[in-house]
Amino acid sequence: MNIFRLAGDMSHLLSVILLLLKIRTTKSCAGISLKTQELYVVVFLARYLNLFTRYYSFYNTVMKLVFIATSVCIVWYMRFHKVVKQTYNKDLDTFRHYVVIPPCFLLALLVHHEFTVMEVLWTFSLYLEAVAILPQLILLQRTRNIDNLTGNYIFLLGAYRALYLLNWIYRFFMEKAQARWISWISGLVQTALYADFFYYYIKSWKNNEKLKLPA
Amino acid sequence: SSDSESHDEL
Repeated sequence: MNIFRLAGDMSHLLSVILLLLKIRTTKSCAGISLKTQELYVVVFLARYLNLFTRYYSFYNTVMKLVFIATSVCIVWYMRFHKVVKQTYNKDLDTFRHYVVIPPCFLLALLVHHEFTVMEVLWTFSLYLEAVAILPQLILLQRTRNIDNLTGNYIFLLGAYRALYLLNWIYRFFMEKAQARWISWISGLVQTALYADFFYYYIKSWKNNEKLKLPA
Repeated sequence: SSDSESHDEL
């Protein structure tokens, strides 16, 4: 474990806690993409299958359980909670997210470290996570006023994978870890998708003005 | 092995 990976995990943890708090306290999920949240449930279930077969550390196990539980909880709130589900921007969150699942799975069948069920599903989860934020970013451009809890949620979510990139650089040079192109390229694509959001988020933070994305 | 190497991360 290094500081970049810990900071990344904490940023990721904070983002999901922030989102849950926003939904629970404001009883609203306005501006949040259900499609992205559902993709994250698939990502975590596909990636954390080794939860029961391989014990790495207490931290590792607890964090996997937390990410699975929070992502399922968020989807439950947005789909079934009588008050929250009314606030879902159903008409704006129109990205057909099931379209990205087969290509990611096919790519995982073609490009992976080793051809085993666990490895292919793990690889699939990396490819899917890289594009999972797309519905949310599209929804952001469609919703005029972005509340700052949502803005902070997306910033932390983007920051987590950016910190993981630093973690991989650190591990490659300091721990002489071997090249892990699948993680690196997926992580780069994922972080690159946040580029313009980061730009407008930092700009709004510097000028102390409301976060607005160009249409 | 690649497994312990790359799968100890979240």
